[in-house]
Amino acid sequence: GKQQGSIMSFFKKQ
Amino acid sequence: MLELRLVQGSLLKKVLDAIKDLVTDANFDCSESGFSLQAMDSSHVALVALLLRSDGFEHYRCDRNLSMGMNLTNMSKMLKCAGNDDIITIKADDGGDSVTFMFESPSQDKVSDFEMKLMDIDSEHLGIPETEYHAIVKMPSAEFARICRDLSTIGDTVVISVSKDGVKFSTSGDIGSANVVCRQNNSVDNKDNETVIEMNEPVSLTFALRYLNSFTKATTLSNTVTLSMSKELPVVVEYKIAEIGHIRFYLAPKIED
Repeated sequence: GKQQGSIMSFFKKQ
Repeated sequence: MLELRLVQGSLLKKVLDAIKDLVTDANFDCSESGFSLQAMDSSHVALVALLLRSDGFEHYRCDRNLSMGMNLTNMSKMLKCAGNDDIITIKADDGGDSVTFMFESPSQDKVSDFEMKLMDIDSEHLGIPETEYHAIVKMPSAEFARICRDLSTIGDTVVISVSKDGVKFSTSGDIGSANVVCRQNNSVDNKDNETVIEMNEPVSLTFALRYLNSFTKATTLSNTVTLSMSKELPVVVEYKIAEIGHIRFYLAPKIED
């Protein structure tokens, strides 16, 4: 099935 | 010293209504360019970015950059005490531990001030890269809200697919399945009723409906909503805030293991 990813895996900490 | 006077105070009330269920605590950042916020929901699946540009305020004074940690539930309680036609002024001192919301009735015969304690919030500011999106759909915000609400009675997730035929919202659950297709249309009378699809390549992404439903609390801010999508990237759900800025929600897609 599909898993919910975290938004933090797309946008990096500044 | 910070002093921001917003004639259309109801906008700030609506902004809080739109984000307070998604985010509990957040830092409001104030700079020369505007009043902004970036925050994630507690499970780090969605991110909200708000910008109210300084030129949208009747009076905007921000002597130096200031970050003010606020509990959004408490802030919302205070803003609910402002009338819909009230002018709202946000005031704070540099290094102070509180913020004051001043409400003025349109006829200036009633002035209230509410002081709220600030809090220290450890928040991580994320860099959102500039992206060329594969597909951008602009549609009436009420229509988008209706679709998300309807589909969430059938299933938990929605597949949003953009093709040359239009944008399709699909879900399935225990009781059955549903598809809603919106085709591009051009409304001569009212641009707000248009569905406009810009597509470089077809894209199909899966999202949790409960987050999209939460985003649609911003529907009162704008007659239209824009969905920007690229393969395997978060969708951007954007509501423009008349003449002053925007609220953008980013939602991570559900991805195959």
